[in-house]
Amino acid sequence: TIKHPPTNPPPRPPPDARKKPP
Amino acid sequence: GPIILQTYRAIADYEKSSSTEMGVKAGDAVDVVEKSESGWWFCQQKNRRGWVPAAYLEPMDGPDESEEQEPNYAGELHVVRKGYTAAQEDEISLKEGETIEVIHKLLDGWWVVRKDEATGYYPSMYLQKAGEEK
Repeated sequence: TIKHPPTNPPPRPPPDARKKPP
Repeated sequence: GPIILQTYRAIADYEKSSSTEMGVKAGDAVDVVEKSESGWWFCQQKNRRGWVPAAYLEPMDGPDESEEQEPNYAGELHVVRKGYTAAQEDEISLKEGETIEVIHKLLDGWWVVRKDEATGYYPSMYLQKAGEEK
């Protein structure tokens, strides 16, 4: 069974690894 | 028939911070089992499984634009349910109770919001559509 997702916001990767620039 | 899972690749190392999460290394291929609206995706890799932040994953077969919503520059009113202080340059700091406009809902759990003249990314799980009960 899949448990509930964590209740904290999912972290974002460091800017230089980001797939899409802001 | 068999269930075909979407395969994604990790764009950076992620170290898990709780037991239900799964850590990944940059370049790892993982199968996505469930995409939670929170931006946490339940993934599996061989015999490992757990939640991974969607922002660390990119589709193996080109961009997955079909699932991505278009920006709505008119904005959709939301109320801040929980304050958050920006940790990166492109994020925005907001306080609980503030009313803001959501202009782009992204699947990774970080939405683009506008408050007065400022825009930035904010955790979607801390926002609530204006006029709706929690």
